Amino acid sequence: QVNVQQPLCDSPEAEEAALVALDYLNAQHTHGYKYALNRIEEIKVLVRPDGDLYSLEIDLLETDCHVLDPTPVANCTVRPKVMTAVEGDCDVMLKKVGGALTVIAFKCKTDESTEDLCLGCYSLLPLNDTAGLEFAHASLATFNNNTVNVTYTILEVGRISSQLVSGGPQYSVEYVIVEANCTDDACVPLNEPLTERGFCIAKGSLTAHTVDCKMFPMPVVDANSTAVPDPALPPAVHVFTGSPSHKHGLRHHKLTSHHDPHLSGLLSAESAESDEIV
Amino acid sequence: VAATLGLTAVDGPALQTDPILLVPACPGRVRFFK
Repeated sequence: QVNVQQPLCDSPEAEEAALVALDYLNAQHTHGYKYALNRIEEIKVLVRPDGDLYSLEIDLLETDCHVLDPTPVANCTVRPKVMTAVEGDCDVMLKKVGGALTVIAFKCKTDESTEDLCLGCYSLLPLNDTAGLEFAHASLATFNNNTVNVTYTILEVGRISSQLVSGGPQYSVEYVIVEANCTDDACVPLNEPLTERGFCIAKGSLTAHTVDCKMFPMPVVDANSTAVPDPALPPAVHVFTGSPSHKHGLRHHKLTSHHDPHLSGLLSAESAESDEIV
Repeated sequence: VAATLGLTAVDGPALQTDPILLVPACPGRVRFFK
């Protein structure tokens, strides 16, 4: 016999659990964008002597803050539907011990909303779209031409979208840049603690475009002047060296899909919803 | 409080008009859009 409680989905208890789950999911997410809480769909609390178990179903929406951007997700803007919203549906199990909630398993499914697409609107392209990537590199060259002593390369492409207008396709591309050591052949990203990184949005065509890059704040330096590595810094295996790190045809970055180390059975298996390797 | 005021506790039908019961437990409010 199990004692199951069902708090209101908008109760402080449910909100607390949802925010713990959201922070955890965003911390697990090493590519793409941070997600914001849109709705608590369901909550059940299994009261147990060794700590209550929370079963939570939450609906998330993609923001415009890249996961490497230190901006708190509460200050990030959720992408509107017309920009092709990306949504995450997550089942999360949490355990409450000593008043503290801890995520012990989760399962997420990520989808994009296409119901509001219109003629002339931007539509998402795969992250390995050749023309889109060519545009990204052209815009980065423009940016590099306007910097002194530093050259940047693309660390990760976040979004590629295009819009068909009378003068030809117009692109809107978002990507993360990192300082790089460039030769005639290739650029190798610097992977030092104080390497500067930033987030760029480029719009237009190959020959006429704008590019706007926002550099991320530098990592914290401790009292011994030793830089503390940013935990969000992706491992070297993900660095971009002339072709995108995602060689598959994802239309967008997906949430980490599944983490159920000790609790198989607590979360129903719905197959692998994400192809992204994390 | 009921004893102090001389009231009689009522159960059954009276509870069905409790406004709390009219609030759906889940799903919760939509923060951005559906």
